[in-house]
Amino acid sequence: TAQQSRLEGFFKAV
Amino acid sequence: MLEARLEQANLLKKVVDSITNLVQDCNFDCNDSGIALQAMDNSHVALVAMMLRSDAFSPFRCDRNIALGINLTSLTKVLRCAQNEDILTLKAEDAPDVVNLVFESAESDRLSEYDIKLMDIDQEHLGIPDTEYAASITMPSAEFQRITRDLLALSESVSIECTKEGVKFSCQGDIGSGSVTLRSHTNVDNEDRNVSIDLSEPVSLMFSLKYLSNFCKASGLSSRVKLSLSNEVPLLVEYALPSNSFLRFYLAPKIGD
Repeated sequence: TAQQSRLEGFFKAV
Repeated sequence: MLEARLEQANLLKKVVDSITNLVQDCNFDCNDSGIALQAMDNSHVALVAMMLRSDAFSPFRCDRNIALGINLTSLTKVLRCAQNEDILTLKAEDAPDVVNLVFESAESDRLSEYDIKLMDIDQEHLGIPDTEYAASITMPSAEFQRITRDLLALSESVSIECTKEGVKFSCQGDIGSGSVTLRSHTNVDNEDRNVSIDLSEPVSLMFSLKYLSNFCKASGLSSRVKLSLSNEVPLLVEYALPSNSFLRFYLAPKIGD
C-alpha cells in the first residue's frame, strides 16, 4: 500500500 | 482593536463547520487586510488556509496584528446561537482575553452577545511556495463531493490522473474497483456545471479519501471547487468565498507502493 507522506516534506516551516 | 461586521453569520458558520473535523484549536490572525487562518491537522497530512479579506466585512477595522486563539468546538457552540441571516460582528481588544460576538437580527430588534475565552496557541506555521501546477480542474463542488463519497465506499485511497483525455478518479478496494472520468465540458444553460481542465503536463497522484471527504464539507460555501495538482506535491483544493476570499485545503500525497 502507498505510504502517506506529510506536509513538512513539501512546505517549509517558517 | 478589531471590529469586523459580516452581513450574514452563515458564512462564518459554514467555514467553521468545514474545518472542525481537521483542526481543534487555531489562531485567527487579524490585521488590516482581513482575517486569516492556517492550521494543520494532528497528523500533519492536511493543511487548512483561510482568508477572509477586509472587503468581505462592512465595516472592517483592525489597527494592528491581533491573533485570536480559538477552540473551534467553543466557537461552534456560540455560532449555533446565531441565525443564518443574522448580522455578525466580531470584536476584540488589542491584547484580548476574549473575543466578543454580537448577532443582530435584521428583521427584529433582537441582539445577542457572547464572549469566547481565548487561548495561547503556539502553532507551527508552514511556508507554502507559489506553485505553477501541472493541472488545474474546476468543477461543480457537489460533483467532487459525490465522487469522493462514492469512492470512499470502496476504498481508503483515490488515484487522480489528469491527462489530455480528462481527469480520472479511480480506486481499488476489497470488494472491487471503481472510477469516474470527467472531461472538459461547457454547459450552455448553467455555467456552474462546467468542468474545465487546464493541463500543462500529465499528473497522477494518490490521496486519502477520508481527508478529501472532510474537505468536501465546504461544498456549501461555493458551487465550484478548483483542484490543482503537480506530481509529487500536495493537492490544493480551493473554494472561492465572496470578495476574493478563499478556503483552501492542502493534502500531502501518498507515495510509493
